[in-house]
Amino acid sequence: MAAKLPPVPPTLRSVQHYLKTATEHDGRDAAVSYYCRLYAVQKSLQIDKKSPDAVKFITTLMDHLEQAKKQNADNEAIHTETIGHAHIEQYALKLFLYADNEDRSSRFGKNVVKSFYTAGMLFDVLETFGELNDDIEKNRKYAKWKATYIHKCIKEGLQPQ
Amino acid sequence: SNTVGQSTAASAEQDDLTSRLARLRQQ
Repeated sequence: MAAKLPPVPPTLRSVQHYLKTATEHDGRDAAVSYYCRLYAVQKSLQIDKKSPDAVKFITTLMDHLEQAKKQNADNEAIHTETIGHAHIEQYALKLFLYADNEDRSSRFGKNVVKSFYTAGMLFDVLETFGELNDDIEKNRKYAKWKATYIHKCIKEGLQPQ
Repeated sequence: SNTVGQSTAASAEQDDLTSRLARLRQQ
């Protein structure tokens, strides 16, 4: 289900990445889209729940989440957060391991950058379910660092080490 | 006054967003 949202207000620009990941998963994995947007709502409420633009934006996002929950009545990962937690964690780890394997095999490409990047975003989304354990925390830092590093190497025509 | 009314309305809207999120997650 594609989301038609108003533009992200300047105060909430940092949640834009999660909304982009949500949009990329619309039609591919409804639970991933749902929890990315849920995380974006949580973060937005922490950052700015006072300015009229932010209130309008969060309200629209919330409308969308409520609708998504109704439209995915048979999706257990959306309706039961413990299942959702496991689903997002497995999905993020799968992406992370794919990228890590490609990296260790010296196969660098935009898809590796994208996989590390998305895994990093989804490790953030896991905060929805509580504090991250040490392994996830480590993977999150590593995935984000690797995405930035390989991206920089590709851009500058350097061979990642 | 109008200002008090507006700020009460804004505060109610914020509470509403927080409780809407809580309800969504509990359903």
